[in-house]
Amino acid sequence: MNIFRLLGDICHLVAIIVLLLKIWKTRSCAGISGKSQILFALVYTTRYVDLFFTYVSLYNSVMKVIFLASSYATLYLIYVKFKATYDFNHDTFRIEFLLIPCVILSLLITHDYSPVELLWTFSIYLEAVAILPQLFMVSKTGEAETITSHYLFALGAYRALYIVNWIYRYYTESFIDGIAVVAGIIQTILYADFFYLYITKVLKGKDFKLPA
Amino acid sequence: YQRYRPKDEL
Repeated sequence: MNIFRLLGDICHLVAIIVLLLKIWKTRSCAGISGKSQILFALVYTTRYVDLFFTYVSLYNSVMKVIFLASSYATLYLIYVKFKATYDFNHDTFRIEFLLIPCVILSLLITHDYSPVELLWTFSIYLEAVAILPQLFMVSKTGEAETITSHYLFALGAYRALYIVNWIYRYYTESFIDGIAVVAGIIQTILYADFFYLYITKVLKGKDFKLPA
Repeated sequence: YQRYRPKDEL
């Protein structure tokens, strides 16, 4: 464990908590893409099946359980408890356009053809693009609530910090995993536009609105 | 260089 990975995990945790609190406190999931949240639940489910086979550390297991539980709690809030506030008219991204290529890619480029390894590879590819329905929704409505933009920033920053962690591990542990690195870089690039607007607008106290 | 799945990462 190094500081970059720890900070990345903290950002990830903060993002999830911010999203849950936003929905809970405002009693509304307006502006949140349920489809992105379905994809994230799928990402955690397929990646953390190794919870039952591989023990790394208490930290590792606890975080996995938190990510799994919070992703399903988020789905419950969006699709059950606060369903009336779910903005399905703007959440129109076709997730099969992400799921099918991710399945195919994980069958083509993987470390090993074992079920756990294939599921992990799929989860890495899917995570890279899972935010697209949310970004699509923001681009459709042209705006995001400030709290939603904080959520997106923390979620994007997490993988960016992981990239620094991989560079660090490359030099200190001679460790490199091509699949995670390439997917992680693509994932971070998808947030780049958002990062720019977040830093130039939200951090200066303005609302997050896309340029007309 | 070791190339494998980083099992310790989340």
